[in-house]
Amino acid sequence: RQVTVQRKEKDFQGMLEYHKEDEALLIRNLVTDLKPQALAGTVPCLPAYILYMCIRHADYVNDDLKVHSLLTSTINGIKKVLKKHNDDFEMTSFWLSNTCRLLHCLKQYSGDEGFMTQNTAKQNEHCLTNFDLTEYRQVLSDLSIQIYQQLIKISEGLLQPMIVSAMLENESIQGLSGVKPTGYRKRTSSLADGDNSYCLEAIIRQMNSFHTVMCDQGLDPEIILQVFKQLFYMINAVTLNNLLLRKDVCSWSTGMQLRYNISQLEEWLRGRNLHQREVAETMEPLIQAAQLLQLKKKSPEDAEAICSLCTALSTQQIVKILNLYTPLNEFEERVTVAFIRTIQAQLQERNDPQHLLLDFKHMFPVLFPFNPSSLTMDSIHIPACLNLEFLSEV
Amino acid sequence: SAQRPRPRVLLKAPTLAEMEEMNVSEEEESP
Repeated sequence: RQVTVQRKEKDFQGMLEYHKEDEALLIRNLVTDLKPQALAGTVPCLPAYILYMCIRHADYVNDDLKVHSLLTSTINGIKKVLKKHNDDFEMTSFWLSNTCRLLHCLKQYSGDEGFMTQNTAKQNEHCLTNFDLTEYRQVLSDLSIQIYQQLIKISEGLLQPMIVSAMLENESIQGLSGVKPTGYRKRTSSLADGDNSYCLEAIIRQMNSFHTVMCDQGLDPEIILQVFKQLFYMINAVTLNNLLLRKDVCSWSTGMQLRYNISQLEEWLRGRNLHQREVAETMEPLIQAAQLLQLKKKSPEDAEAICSLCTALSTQQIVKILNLYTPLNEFEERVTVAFIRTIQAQLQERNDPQHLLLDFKHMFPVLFPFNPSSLTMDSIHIPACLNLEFLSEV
Repeated sequence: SAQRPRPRVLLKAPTLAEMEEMNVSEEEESP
């Protein structure tokens, strides 16, 4: 991408001055009326850097009221945009990136040595001189959590309708439909309003879109990873819950298709460099459920193999899947009661949770690790499309 | 060293919820 960073102006010290009466215009043009697409090709998180340069000038002239007022208007402006665009992934991701970047700037240039270890000498010259904005950092951190939660809600809302049909119902392995259990009508997943079936490709396309937007907007990689950990957890939970409630999908062939689908998702994670332990681990219960459907379920040795393999599934879940398991044809036997009792006996010492279904709305706590920028304020150029001519470079 | 002394004056900030309340009451006051 083209990055519009100019060579530094000779006398520009990386501060931006404005008259107090222009504050509302600044917030309107830079926050409430801004369309993220207008900044394509510019430095990611440009609004955050511009706001920091304005804060820095107010700090430089020791005007605490101006700092208070600008930060309060900024925060209220961001909240207003988020409320107006509460189903817009791109807008929400854009303001998460910028709020986090502003928070990083307030740390990086706080004068606190703990946050300055990676600063260049030039960047150290751009630190705040008069005010300690620790309390505002807390407000921005709380705001970032709110925005993150909105982002997860939007992305889950887009993905959730696809999950059951893409993970459990769609048959992409050729010839597998011939070995499905007989006697079950093909079901549509949740809604009964016509064709709402999705293939795995639809989930992958949607996740590609999320990932591209977040990367382009300069969202911190650690946060992107947490978004996908959350989304993969939801895919796991929704799929496993359906498997635990539907006899027609508890079969060898669904197990095979499911394992293939999970491996496609893992491949996607690897391709996007997101295949970290904490993300991949969220899929473990589903991987084990798919393997459980495929394993032999007859001898004591089979029982032992199942018990040692299914460590991420509770006893209740293992027993439920075995009870629901549907033979493919008349040559395959049902799982016997005796076999299920053997499994229960072997697992009785496990201290398993008592609930059968997973809480698919569970949210992992989010963390925003400090991520200083290598950009120097005096290298940042303000594009004309922002209509901020009233800002003076100092 | 190019490092500057640590900023000294702590600017007190309202919480996010307090900010929202202030913002709502300002909007109510305006015609």
